[in-house]
Amino acid sequence: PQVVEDHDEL
Amino acid sequence: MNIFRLTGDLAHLIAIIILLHKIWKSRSCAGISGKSQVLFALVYTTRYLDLVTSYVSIYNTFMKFVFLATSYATIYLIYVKFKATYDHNHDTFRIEFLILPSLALALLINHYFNFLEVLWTFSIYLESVAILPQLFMVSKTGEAESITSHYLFALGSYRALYILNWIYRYATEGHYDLIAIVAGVVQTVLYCDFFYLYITKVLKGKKLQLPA
Repeated sequence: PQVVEDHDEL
Repeated sequence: MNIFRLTGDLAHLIAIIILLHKIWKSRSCAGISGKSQVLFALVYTTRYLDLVTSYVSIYNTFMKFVFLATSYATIYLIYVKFKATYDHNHDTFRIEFLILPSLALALLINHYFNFLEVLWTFSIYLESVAILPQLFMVSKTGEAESITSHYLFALGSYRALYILNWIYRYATEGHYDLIAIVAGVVQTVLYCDFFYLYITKVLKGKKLQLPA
């Protein structure tokens, strides 16, 4: 699993 | 998107609408911490700057505008329109003790050291403690109107549901974001004693009395 690139959560 | 995050966003939206409606209908912000609302507006402003740079979905963009608009509308009602009913004496939490450490931590612990990312990280850390002035105010006044406790229950539930969303995303996509998860757990833990009082008292029709 990779750390999130862009934040897709609110 | 999954059901946990969707219901979490819905609980978040409901909380904001409950508060806005209560202030608007009662034409009073008694018992409401303006400081917490200022912190929430700061959280959404620093987190949603990416509105201008990245597009995720129409839902994401729409909800960001709603959270920004409603948080500033709430501040306007508290500090301008119904400022005569604002309870200065009980809303005394020193929010600089929340803002500065969040900023310092965001500069130290982040995924990437760039402007937007540090601000996003700051907003995550700040959101985890943004409710403290409100909980502090309720403990100082020793009680909260039932509508305020419904607001707090919905607001606390939103991040608790997000924790389920993070578990689900890790299990299904292998996606995880430790900064959001740790801050989200802290945020939810801060509500625990309130959740206990809410379930044991408010749901039985009693008033929410906090041991002062």
